Amino acid sequence: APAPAPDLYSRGMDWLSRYGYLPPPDPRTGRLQTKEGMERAIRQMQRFAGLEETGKLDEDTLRQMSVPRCSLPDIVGTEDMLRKRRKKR
Amino acid sequence: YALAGSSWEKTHLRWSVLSYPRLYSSLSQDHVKLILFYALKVWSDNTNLQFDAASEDVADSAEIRISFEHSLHDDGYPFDGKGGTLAHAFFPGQADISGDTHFDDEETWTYGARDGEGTDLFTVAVHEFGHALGLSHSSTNPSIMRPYYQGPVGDITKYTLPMDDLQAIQTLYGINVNRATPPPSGHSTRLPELPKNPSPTRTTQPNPGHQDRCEGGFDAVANIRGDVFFFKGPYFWRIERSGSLVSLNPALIRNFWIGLPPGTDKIDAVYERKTDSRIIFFIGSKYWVFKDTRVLPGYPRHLSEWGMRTRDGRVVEQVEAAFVWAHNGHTYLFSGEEFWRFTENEAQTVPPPDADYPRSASLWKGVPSVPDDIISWGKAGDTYFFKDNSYWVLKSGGMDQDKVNPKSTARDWMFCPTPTPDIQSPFTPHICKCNC
Repeated sequence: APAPAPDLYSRGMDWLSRYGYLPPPDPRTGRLQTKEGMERAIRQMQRFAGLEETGKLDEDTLRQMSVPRCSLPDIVGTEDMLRKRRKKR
Repeated sequence: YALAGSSWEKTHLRWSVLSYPRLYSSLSQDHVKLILFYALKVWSDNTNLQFDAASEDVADSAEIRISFEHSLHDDGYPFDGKGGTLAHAFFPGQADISGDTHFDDEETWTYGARDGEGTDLFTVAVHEFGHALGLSHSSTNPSIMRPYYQGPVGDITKYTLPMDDLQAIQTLYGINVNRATPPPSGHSTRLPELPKNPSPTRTTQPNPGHQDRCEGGFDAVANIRGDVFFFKGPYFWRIERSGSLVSLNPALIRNFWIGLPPGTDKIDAVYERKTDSRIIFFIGSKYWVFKDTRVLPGYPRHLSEWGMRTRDGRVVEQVEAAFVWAHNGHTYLFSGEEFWRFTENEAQTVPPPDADYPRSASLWKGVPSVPDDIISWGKAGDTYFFKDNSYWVLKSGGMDQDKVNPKSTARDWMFCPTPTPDIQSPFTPHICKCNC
């Protein structure tokens, strides 16, 4: 099925989730990302990529997000690990 | 450096290549194997690691199994076509998939080519083998384990790991400063050189500035197989169904859509036909029908075959917008301030317009009556009207919403920065400074 309407913010969220900067969306709880959480994730991504830490999806950040890259996440989040451990148990 | 938290319990590892590039790369199988050999070698030089090519009968049981895959390939990390994600590898462990290294077969894998002329297999392979040996992504510069593609590294026979990566691999597998892996038997220490002259099939590289895409004014926009194509002049940009732009740089229309005439520098409208998924291009008073990316024999043909006449009886000489409305499956063509509806069917390649058409484009309330182009997109089949650098969305099936606010095409589709408000604008709030 075609994706929902494009939106810069949701594209950014998708990218940040995919590479471990934001916890993945949880359809069971419908948890929303907070503005602060998003900004923190963008800063972390910018720090990792060696960009100026603005906390915003600025031009440099968007350009960096478009650079071809490895599929594996940059950050293996504690939440992700906890979830896996819980699942295993 | 960052370690994944697992490593191989032995230092003698076997590797095998289960498949080779099939789609776009011109590298031979021998060449690929040699490049991969050298990419592994950089990790065994100065460590206790040793790599042996597994013989064919035990290729499946090698620790590091290499393959070229595309899109979904049953490991939870689908590839996404050219650009985007290039490759991945699985960390060491007991699972069957541990150590497996996958390259996206939809990349144009190259060796020794100039930066920008493909994706350098050696650079990516060194990075992925780092994962297969137990290294995570590093933010250090320089490090081959930075997650972003870094381009060719020069002479691959002389390449050595940056200090960050060397320390990481020596932490996992120990130091052995005296050992350098010899090249595989039958090969000299030098890799075969690539031809100096460009191949005859080499494509022209477009290089318009980013302003081109940020300024809007697209000639045509089309939803083709769920991807959205933005055509402007001789170039196009492509947005995948996930919403990501394949590249900030455009592609030349004629390099991808094969069969358009030389000198094609403007597309009026494009749409994907519902009945057979053929793609129809309108340029001036002619139209072309494509099967995938190649034009069908017998085209172009004259637009007059579509039977479109204006309300004052003139034959339509140009189409400005075309789309299939997901809401009802009909095809709509716009020209001037009028539009025609078609009920396409498998029996007639070009059916006559439906009765009672043309109608006035002003029936579509709140949107430009002479749009640059229109698409139907999204799960709900909303209609997107594009004009200059803005777009308007009419919710599924609707033609007369109360309020339709224009949005920025540059910002929402082309990954351009939000325009800075003009300081002369009456809408810019005044900022007062108080020095009290």
